Amino acid sequence: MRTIAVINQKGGVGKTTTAVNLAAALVRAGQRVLLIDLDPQSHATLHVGIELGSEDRTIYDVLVRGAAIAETARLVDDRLTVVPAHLDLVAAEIELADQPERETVLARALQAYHEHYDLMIIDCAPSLGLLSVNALAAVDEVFIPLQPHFLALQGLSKLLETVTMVRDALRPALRVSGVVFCMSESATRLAQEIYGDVEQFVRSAEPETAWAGAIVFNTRIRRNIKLAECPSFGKTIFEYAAGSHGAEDYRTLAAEVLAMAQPT
Amino acid sequence: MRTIAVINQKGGVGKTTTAVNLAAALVRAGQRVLLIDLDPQSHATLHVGIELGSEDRTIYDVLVRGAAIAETARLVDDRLTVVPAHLDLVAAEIELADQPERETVLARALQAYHEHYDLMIIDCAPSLGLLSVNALAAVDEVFIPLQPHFLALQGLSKLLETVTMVRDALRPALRVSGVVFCMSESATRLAQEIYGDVEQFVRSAEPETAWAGAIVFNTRIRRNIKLAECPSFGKTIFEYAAGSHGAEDYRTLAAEVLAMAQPT
Ligand SMILES: Nc1ncnc2c1ncn2[C@@H]1O[C@H](COP(=O)(O)OP(=O)(O)OP(=O)(O)O)[C@@H](O)[C@H]1O
Ligand SMILES: Nc1ncnc2c1ncn2[C@@H]1O[C@H](COP(=O)(O)OP(=O)(O)OP(=O)(O)O)[C@@H](O)[C@H]1O
Ligand SMILES: [Mg+2]
Ligand SMILES: [Mg+2]
Repeated sequence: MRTIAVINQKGGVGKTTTAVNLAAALVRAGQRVLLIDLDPQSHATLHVGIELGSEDRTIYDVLVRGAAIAETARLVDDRLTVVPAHLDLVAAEIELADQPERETVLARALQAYHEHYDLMIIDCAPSLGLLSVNALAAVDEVFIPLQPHFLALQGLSKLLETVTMVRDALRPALRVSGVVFCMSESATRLAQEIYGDVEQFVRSAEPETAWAGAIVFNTRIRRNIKLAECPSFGKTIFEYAAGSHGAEDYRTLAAEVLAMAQPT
Repeated sequence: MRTIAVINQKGGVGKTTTAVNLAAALVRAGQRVLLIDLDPQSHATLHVGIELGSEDRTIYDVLVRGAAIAETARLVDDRLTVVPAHLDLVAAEIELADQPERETVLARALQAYHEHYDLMIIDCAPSLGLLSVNALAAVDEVFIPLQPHFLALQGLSKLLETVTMVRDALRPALRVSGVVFCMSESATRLAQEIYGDVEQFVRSAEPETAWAGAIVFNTRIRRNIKLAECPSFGKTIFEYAAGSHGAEDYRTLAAEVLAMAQPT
């Protein structure tokens, strides 16, 4: 099972839109995908149309109550299984704070599922706290959605620092394997400049860094209002507007993701 | 001195872009403005071109070391004074946590300055933690930047809850006085729907709520790449592209802000 965390502590850069629609595109390409909502805002949960009743268990129960992933996972699409989140997750960081091995609760909860799915994708909150550290300690790959804007780049070094720290302390196989430009207006000089800067930065990475060999995806997700509309219907872009640029972009991104060389 | 917190815990919705460019527009309309960067990300500080040396004091020193606002404030423009932020501000919430009256440190630091400026604007971090509570306890008005997207609306009730709580516990004069749509694509059905929903929501507010009488500004800030470019030059939109839609929109927003009826 390929394991991928979609992470960036900067808010509103396309994490959820990417996690959900990439997962949906991979499913349409024949993959079995597990999508985990690890954000107390529960936007991925909303996006796929899951409505939670008071009895429903979520990723909070997995992390804090020892529930099994299988007790919370829901099939929302042919091969798309989602572990939903609920606002109570906001308490998880505090409740886990004093526990031994608090950074690897998620990794251990997922151990039994590696044969069940081809890919697991985690939608992270805009934060580098304990929940996000759990995501990083549970995956081998990190995808960073980036908005090609100046202010949006400012937090990148802190994110790479955190990935490096988790790799060194908890998970040697962890690396940044992909960077995807989201909400991209490629016709602007600003975007072109930032594409160039980021590609250059990744190309010149020292071999021992956590982002050496990362792929800056050729596919850039264009601004497309359909992508902002479909969450309000609880649908992925493929269910809502399969012919749109948004659908096209996530379809080609999925193809690039599947074509990535895997470490042996 | 009118006191305004620009706040929304959702990331990347236009808080900094609004705080900085509205402040600059008000200065060009003849107002004396104090802009406070209350975000450890320090984007407002970057946006106005302030580069901090190791000796420079910031809002962190005001909150945690008892420095005076005057020791940190810098004139960056004719009448625009900025209190910068630095990443060390991230420690402030922890360092203030055990202090008595920890929610009103900022309010008390500002007491001596009410005659110095016509307006004070605070750029908040995407969070509802102790720093943002300090912002709310230091102002009479809240401006909420909103992206007219479905997911962007999800956190609004939590924000209004927090404003209400600070008003009831610490600052009776506090109210949401303005809502400004940012990064708006008015030609889309999604935006039109959300404008309508938000206007309806505000109109039907019960009289005792913290947002009764709030103005949903007619001025909507259109998407304009110039607004995303100018922070990389350390300039406001007026210094960078005075003829752009971005400059036009913040100019008309400033006019609306100055035309707002003030409580007697
Ligand atoms: N390519 C796109 N075109 C248009 N709108 C988009 C696009 N990608 C995302 N959006 C919209 O922009 C907003 C932010 O995107 P999204 O929620 O995916 O970001 P995020 O990084 O997950 O945010 P958060 O940090 O709050 O979790 C949402 O309203 C989303 O619907
Ligand atoms: N009207 C606009 N048109 C184009 N780009 C914009 C516009 N407003 C803001 N931006 C850009 O969008 C990004 C997010 O805006 P901004 O930083 O102002 O949001 P924020 O709410 O302050 O974010 P944060 O939550 O990280 O503090 C920035 O890169 C900014 O330059
Ligand atoms: Mg999200
Ligand atoms: Mg900001």
